[in-house]
Amino acid sequence: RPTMMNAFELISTSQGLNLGTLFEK
Amino acid sequence: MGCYISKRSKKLPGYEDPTVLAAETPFTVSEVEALYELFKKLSSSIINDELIHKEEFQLALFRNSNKRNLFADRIFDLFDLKRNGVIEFGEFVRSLGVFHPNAPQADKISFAFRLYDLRHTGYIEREELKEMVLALLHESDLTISDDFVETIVDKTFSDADSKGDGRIDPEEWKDFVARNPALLKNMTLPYLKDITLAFPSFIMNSEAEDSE
Repeated sequence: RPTMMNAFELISTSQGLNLGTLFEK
Repeated sequence: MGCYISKRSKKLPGYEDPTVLAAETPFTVSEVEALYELFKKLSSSIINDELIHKEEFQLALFRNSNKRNLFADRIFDLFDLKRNGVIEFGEFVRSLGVFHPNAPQADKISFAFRLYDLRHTGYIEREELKEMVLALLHESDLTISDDFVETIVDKTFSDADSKGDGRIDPEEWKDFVARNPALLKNMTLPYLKDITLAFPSFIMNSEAEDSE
């Protein structure tokens, strides 16, 4: 049975939370 | 750009002594100086005033200064410790310190909680969680039925809200994150360990002897 997706896990994929982008040249 | 310009710009308001910032964060003095190079780049992308404006933050994150995003707004607001609408250098370093691989886990847990507590009530409420899920779906151009969104939110809430009072408090959040460590993945930026390699030009501008 597939595990139900955790809502916070879904949210944490937001591009707005990916601060690694700040370090890209 | 030569050293004269760099040293003069360090006297601008908002600049803070790297040794003070290094003492308060997981960064070394050299790393704070390297972060200053990144800060200068971000804070001059639209208005060259050594302050990161919301549009500059959006430009760095999305390559688009007009792209509104709920989560980017929340991050910006949390970085803006003085709540004056801009991110100063000291605020930038102190806030990024939480994302350092060596920062205390408790700081990351607390930052993520404040991030998701959209209305600053001290709790993550069901409505807030649903709003964030809908924002993520909108951002990703995903279409999921409202019934399924309700199901995801209900399931998450039943897992996280162990006291069953309809809201997630900081203690429940801490327990929930301990059971789901993947939730803190984006609270750590491996780049911060190599920041002096990413922005080596700080060496040319360094004023302080490194403490390490």
